[in-house]
Amino acid sequence: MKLVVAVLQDKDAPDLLQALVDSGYRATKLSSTGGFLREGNTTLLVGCESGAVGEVLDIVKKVCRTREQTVTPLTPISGSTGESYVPYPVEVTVGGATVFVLDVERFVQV
Amino acid sequence: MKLVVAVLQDKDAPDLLQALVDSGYRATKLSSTGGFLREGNTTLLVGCESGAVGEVLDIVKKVCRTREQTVTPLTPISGSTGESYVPYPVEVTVGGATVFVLDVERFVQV
Amino acid sequence: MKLVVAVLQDKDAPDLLQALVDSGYRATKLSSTGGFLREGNTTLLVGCESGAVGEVLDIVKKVCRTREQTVTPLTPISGSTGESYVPYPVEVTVGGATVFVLDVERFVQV
Ligand SMILES: Nc1ncnc2c1ncn2[C@@H]1O[C@@H]2COP(=O)(O)O[C@H]3[C@@H](O)[C@H](n4cnc5c(N)ncnc54)O[C@@H]3COP(=O)(O)O[C@H]2[C@H]1O
Ligand SMILES: Nc1ncnc2c1ncn2[C@@H]1O[C@@H]2COP(=O)(O)O[C@H]3[C@@H](O)[C@H](n4cnc5c(N)ncnc54)O[C@@H]3COP(=O)(O)O[C@H]2[C@H]1O
Ligand SMILES: Nc1ncnc2c1ncn2[C@@H]1O[C@@H]2COP(=O)(O)O[C@H]3[C@@H](O)[C@H](n4cnc5c(N)ncnc54)O[C@@H]3COP(=O)(O)O[C@H]2[C@H]1O
Repeated sequence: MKLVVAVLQDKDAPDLLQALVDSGYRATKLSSTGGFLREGNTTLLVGCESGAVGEVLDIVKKVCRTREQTVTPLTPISGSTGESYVPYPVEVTVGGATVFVLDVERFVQV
Repeated sequence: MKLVVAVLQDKDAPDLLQALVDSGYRATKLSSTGGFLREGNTTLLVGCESGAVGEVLDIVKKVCRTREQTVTPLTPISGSTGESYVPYPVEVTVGGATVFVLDVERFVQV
Repeated sequence: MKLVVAVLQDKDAPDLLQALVDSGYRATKLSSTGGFLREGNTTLLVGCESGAVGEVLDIVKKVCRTREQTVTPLTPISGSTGESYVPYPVEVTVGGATVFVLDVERFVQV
């Protein structure tokens, strides 16, 4: 048994939980905060058989891989004179996950 | 030194904390969410001597064991005609805990 | 790779995070609760190279060491007759941290 501890962005958490559950894995979600940016993020605990760690990591990689995303700023900022401008799409980098795999000496379900 | 990581239902958390403290064990509580039901639950961290893991697990088993509980639904649902019905007691399964025991290489209190 | 799990007082968390980031360490903060006092505290996860554990522990010791602090109660309690008294400074013990160092079998950044 291993305990996979994964820190990821909040926006990837629902998809990752769904993908893990769909593959029959169990997970527990903790709300966390990044030490550098001080932004909210998500820490997942996934207990799985040793032989399944590879597949769990593949699922994390697929859902959380760092990628470029085009976002269009939601609110065009209108200047004080009332004129507004058309928001241009902007490319930002999202995703990413930091994963620690710990050995579990004993696993018990009561 | 071992670190016992236990995921349990919110309603068992106060009793489990009390039972651990009464036996002289120290614990830290984290709020968490289940990956499947997406309901709030509790994750406890209990650092204890290797030889005490058995007793900590016994306390967890005693407080969190899966059991049938008779609950009477709180709000009788009154139909649109204004008539209401007597809520019947219902048996539901509660409790349960998922526990991971991790080895601690070094323990320091500052 | 090791995972340092440190439980500390909320008031030391910002300074400790800053000190770790300044030294190039990465950290994730979880909100937690003490099992005995039931007060809010902070649990930090710091993944670092094995050879760096000593320095991370030194930083935790420096920021979180148990110390006497003089506090002056904020609100002078005025009696029902309207008379109030000058709050005297009081010495309280603050700080402290409980730290578990866990071995990381595998570390992956996606
Ligand atoms: N070794 C480790 N131990 C424990 N938790 C870890 C960790 N490595 C990463 N994390 C967690 O993962 C989040 C994202 O890290 P990432 O490296 O993708 O993305 C990081 C990284 O690109 C950058 N960053 C972090 N620390 C930095 C530093 N000291 N100097 C420069 N850039 C830093 O800022 C992003 C956000 O960092 P933030 O701390 O807010 O949030 C981090 C932190 O919560
Ligand atoms: N290996 C593991 N790694 C990390 N955390 C773990 C874990 N096993 C259990 N947990 C945690 O413990 C909670 C209760 O699990 P339990 O197995 O008693 O009770 C579970 C189980 O009876 C059922 N369940 C969970 N996943 C399922 C799935 N993929 N298919 C069918 N039933 C599932 O739903 C209940 C609630 O699950 P939920 O995920 O909301 O909440 C889970 C989760 O937070
Ligand atoms: N082995 C362990 N495993 C997991 N978490 C641990 C731990 N040892 C300490 N902690 C965490 O660190 C916090 C501070 O512990 P500390 O020993 O400095 O300071 C403790 C200690 O001086 C005292 N205390 C705790 N448990 C006690 C007990 N059973 N009997 C007497 N005093 C206790 O009350 C203070 C606050 O305790 P609280 O539980 O509220 O909060 C604890 C708890 O969240």
